[in-house]
Order: sequence, then C-alpha cells, then structure tokens
Amino acid sequence: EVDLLETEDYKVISDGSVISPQGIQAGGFHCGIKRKRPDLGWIYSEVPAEAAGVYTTNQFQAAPLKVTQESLDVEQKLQSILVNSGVANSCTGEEGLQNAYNMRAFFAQHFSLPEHYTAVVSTGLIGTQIPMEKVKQGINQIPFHVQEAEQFGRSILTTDTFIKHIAIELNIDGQKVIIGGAAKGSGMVHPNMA
Amino acid sequence: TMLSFITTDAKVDQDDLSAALREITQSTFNMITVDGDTSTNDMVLAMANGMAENKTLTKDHPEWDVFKQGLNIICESLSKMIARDGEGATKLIEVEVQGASTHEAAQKISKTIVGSNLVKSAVFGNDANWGRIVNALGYTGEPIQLEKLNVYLGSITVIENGSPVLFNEEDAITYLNQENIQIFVDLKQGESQATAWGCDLTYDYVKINAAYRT
Repeated sequence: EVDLLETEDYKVISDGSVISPQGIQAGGFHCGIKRKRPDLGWIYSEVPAEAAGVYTTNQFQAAPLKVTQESLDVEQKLQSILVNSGVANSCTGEEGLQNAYNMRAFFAQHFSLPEHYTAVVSTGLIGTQIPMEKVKQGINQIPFHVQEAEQFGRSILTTDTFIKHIAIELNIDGQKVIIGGAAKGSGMVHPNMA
Repeated sequence: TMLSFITTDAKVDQDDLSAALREITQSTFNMITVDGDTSTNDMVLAMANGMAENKTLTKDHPEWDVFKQGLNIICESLSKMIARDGEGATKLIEVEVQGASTHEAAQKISKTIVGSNLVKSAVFGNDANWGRIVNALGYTGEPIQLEKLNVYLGSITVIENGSPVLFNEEDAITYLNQENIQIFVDLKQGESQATAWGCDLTYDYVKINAAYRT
C-alpha cells in the first residue's frame, strides 16, 4: 500500500492500472517459459501513441532494449508492448538479438501493426535463449486473455511477491485524463536509466 | 531488473513527454536501490494515445505542471512499491536529505545511505545504529560539515549539530519495528533536497539469490 495525497487535481482510481486510460488493453498468461506462473504479458493501444522510453545504462544492454529503441527511433510512437518474464534475453549474442526481432515481428503481425509500433521487453535469467516456439504459441493465445490488468501485472513478475499497479485521474482542459502504470522489480535493482 | 509501463489517454507532445519522463526518472526510479546491482534490462516505457482529446500538452500548456505532477505520482508510487518488494525485504526505507549544496549531492548522499548494507541490516534488526548512517555519509565523497549535521529516525533526533543525542532506545525500537522507516538527514549547507528509497537486508535475500538459477 502506498499512501497518496489526493487533491483537487488528482484522484486515485481504485484498483487502477495500465488499462484504466481509454483505449488501452492488456493481458497476461502462462506460455511455458516458466514452469507454472504467468510469463507473457502484453499492452495494446487502440490508436498509435506518442511514446518515450528510458533504458539501463549498463553497457551490456539486453537485446530487447536495442530492438525497442530501434522501434521508437522510427516515429517515436508505439501501439503495443510484449513482455516476457523468466528469460532476460541478455548476454545472448546474435541469436538473442534475432529472437528479439522475431518476437517483435510475430507480435506486430498478430495486431497487424508495423513492427516499429511494437516494443519487446524481457526479464529473468541472464545468458539463456528465449524459447521462441513457446513465445509464438503464446502470442496466439492473446485473444483469450483480454482486459486482464491483474494478470498483466502478474505476468511481468520474477521474484516479486506482489503486483504493482496504480492509476490516477486528472483534469486537463476540463477533460478527464487518466495515467496508469505497472511495474516489476525485486532483485538486481539499482537503476541508472537514461 | 526493474520494468515499468506507463499509459495515458492524454494528448501529449512527444518531445515534452520524453523530457518529462527522463527528468522524473532521475528523481524516482533512479533513486531506488535494493542491492546495488544495475540490471542489463531496466526499462521504462510510456505511451500517450491522446484519446482524452485534451489540447495537446506541451511544457507551455497552462496545465502542464498538473500532468507532470501526475506522471511523477505514478513513477514515485511504483518506485516505492519496487523498493518495498526488494528480495526478502520486510521494510521500506526512505532517506530524505535536506540542506545539501546541490541537488546532485543530495541525490548521491540519500542513495548511498539507503544502499548501505550495514544501514539496511540495522533497520532489519530494529537497531538504531546511527553510526552507520554517518559512516555512509562519510564515504559519499561529498564535502560534509559534520558540526552542522542533524540526523533523525522518524521524529527521533539521533544526531544534532554533529553530536550524538541521548534518545530513548525503547522509542527507537518501537519506531524501527514499523514497516515504513524514514531517515532524515539535514546537512544545513544549502537548499537542495532529495529522497531515495530502499529496503532492509534480511537473511532471505541470500536464500533467494543463492538458488535463483537452480
């Protein structure tokens, strides 16, 4: 529980998450990277969104970070994000980089999007290749796991003991605007992102 | 590894969204530490799809600060959740440094204290060992005038003007036995302030990480 100061400007949305803003869908489920727990999550926006990212400054950036940065570099827009937990796809060489590109391609194809509107994110074991068949099969399961914010939150966890999400409502130009967020992090946590 | 995903239906200029995310990351996600290990995969992604149909938010929009503060609330809340859920943690530790000569110094000092294994262990053991806080201050590399230094555990003063204060040990144990611990440091050398978040260090941290791969 995090105490938040509610003011005229901000209202905390009960059980709010990344799907609280209009036009955002998300889900998560088990695709077989981990033995039992959810390990594949996704976020999708009905329309292309202005996007921004910050990334670790560790000099051995994992393959998905390179691919995601390439996506953003094209138009600075994203429409979908695919996250796997269990395997970090870090220190995996050319094969790992190709796997990250393939993840992006399969996922973009699923939503019929240009590849650069898609980001890929991984967390988990360093130095292990992603089991791509399981990821591909997992992407095909997405239609059966829609609007599952809690499952999205769960699918990105590694050693975390609870899901982390929040959303607030603001008033801008007299319009209701919502910001939602989800996160994971438990160990190997000393970020220095830029 | 820490990951964070931020979504909004606000209509926001991409350059200003990017600048705001970078700035806010510096004072939120980059101010947490669990174990001092920086991952190869840390990432924060923000998406603003514009479906709320507000006038495009830029830094010149009259309500830009409302949006930016909202983004900050999200990032800070998620940062605290991550710190609280550090592997094996039983407590969230918040270190606030005031009176630093620069913001960078305040950030460095607060993150050093909250990352000290000995401070983290003391918090786990409900031990008001202020010497470890002062020790951590000493190796930040920042010039600190000890004779001006005040340190507090919650509302309990443990150091005043560089000298130890006789405090009630029972009160300190009761305070440290809570889930959320605040350490305040007032350097009285300037106007800058920063806050960092971390967690206590417990036996479970080693248990979890001795068997992560196996």
